[in-house]
Amino acid sequence: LSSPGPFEGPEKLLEVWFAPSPEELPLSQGHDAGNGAGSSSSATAATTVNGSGRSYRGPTPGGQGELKGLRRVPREVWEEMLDIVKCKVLSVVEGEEIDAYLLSE
Amino acid sequence: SSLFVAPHLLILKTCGTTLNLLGLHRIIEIAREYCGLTNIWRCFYSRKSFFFPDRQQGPHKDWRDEVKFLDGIFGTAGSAYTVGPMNRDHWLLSFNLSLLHVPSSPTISSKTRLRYHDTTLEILMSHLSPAGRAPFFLPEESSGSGVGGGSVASSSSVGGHELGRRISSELGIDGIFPGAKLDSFGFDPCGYSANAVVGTGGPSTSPEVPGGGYFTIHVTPEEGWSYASFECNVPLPNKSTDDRPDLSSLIQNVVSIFQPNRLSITLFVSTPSSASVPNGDASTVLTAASEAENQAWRSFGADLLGADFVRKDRIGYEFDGYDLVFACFEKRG
Repeated sequence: LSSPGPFEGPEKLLEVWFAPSPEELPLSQGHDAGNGAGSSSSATAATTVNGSGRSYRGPTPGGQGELKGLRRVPREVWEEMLDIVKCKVLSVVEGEEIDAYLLSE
Repeated sequence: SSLFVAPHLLILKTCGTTLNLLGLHRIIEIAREYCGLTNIWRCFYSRKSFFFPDRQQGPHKDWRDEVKFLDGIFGTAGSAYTVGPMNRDHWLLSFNLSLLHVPSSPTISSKTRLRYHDTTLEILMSHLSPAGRAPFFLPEESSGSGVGGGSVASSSSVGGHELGRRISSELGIDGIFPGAKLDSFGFDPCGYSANAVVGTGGPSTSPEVPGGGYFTIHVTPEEGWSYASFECNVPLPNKSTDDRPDLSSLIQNVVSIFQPNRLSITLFVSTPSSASVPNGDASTVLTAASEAENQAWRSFGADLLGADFVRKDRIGYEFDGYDLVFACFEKRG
């Protein structure tokens, strides 16, 4: 993971927004699925998990700890994607609405 | 580097010689396989000009290659921009507003679209002062060997997370947003990264700024190519509260921590796309967006950072679905 010579500080920033899946959309007009980024519908307590060991919490409909959308993806799957990018996960913070992965490099 | 994952949003911010864009194909696959998300609503890719472009690999060797890569995924409907002075600190942006796989594309409801309202602040700082760089070096007695902008410490007596915590506390980074859940790391022999998630707010949070968000910081402190970045999407009040600073106060605080000699500031404010929002909701979102943009334009005034800095540029862009305010400053002398 060491980087010999000058290190490039300026980052590449990729931001991808997905539309809700058909299953998340309202069955009737006027009823909203409530899964948008910025929604406060998933009020899970913030927890920190350092190093390895964040377990996959699958969807439990109606449950308090239900994770939605991309947050349901297991850490190992993101790690596989990050291998392509050449980054490793150092730690993870889970917030009410967003998960934050701190990476090497 | 950092990865942020929200139900319908993924942000990947990577430095060094990482292959950021090469992860995009897999991201799209993962979203489809695990979440049934088959439609990309919008995609942004941006970066500042590299210090060492010759060291980059893959599509990152050249801005044209990066745009070509994105065009290969989204088609040629995207737009690419160069913002700021080309001979100094220009900033590059490519964005695509589209729905991939349109045949199965559902209609996004108006309420969901309102929740996608987004304001993102980015402060990119370079030429940090010696005092601004010093806290980001591992203490000599703890440092392992090595050069470069930071590896994961294995020989240091202080763990990376503990070092990060100390730096965050010493510099007041842990107080930028009181109550934020902060995760930081100090690298060996130098460098620092931090992620923070900010809650939706307790009773004392002003009702005018509901919603949480994140902020992230990355620092490469070595002389000659020192650099620090701060990015944040936490909704900010018009006037600072005990919980949250206003826009000007936040920028001033960040600049005082990292002490750059040069910096650029960008603020993105989402607006209703001309093709996507019914009139009834557009007025609500437009009002919020234009207020944020006007506030940013005013906040990026020549006196934002006091008499020590001179503002070199202030530029406003209106895109379809987003407005951007860009400004860059240099320290006098």
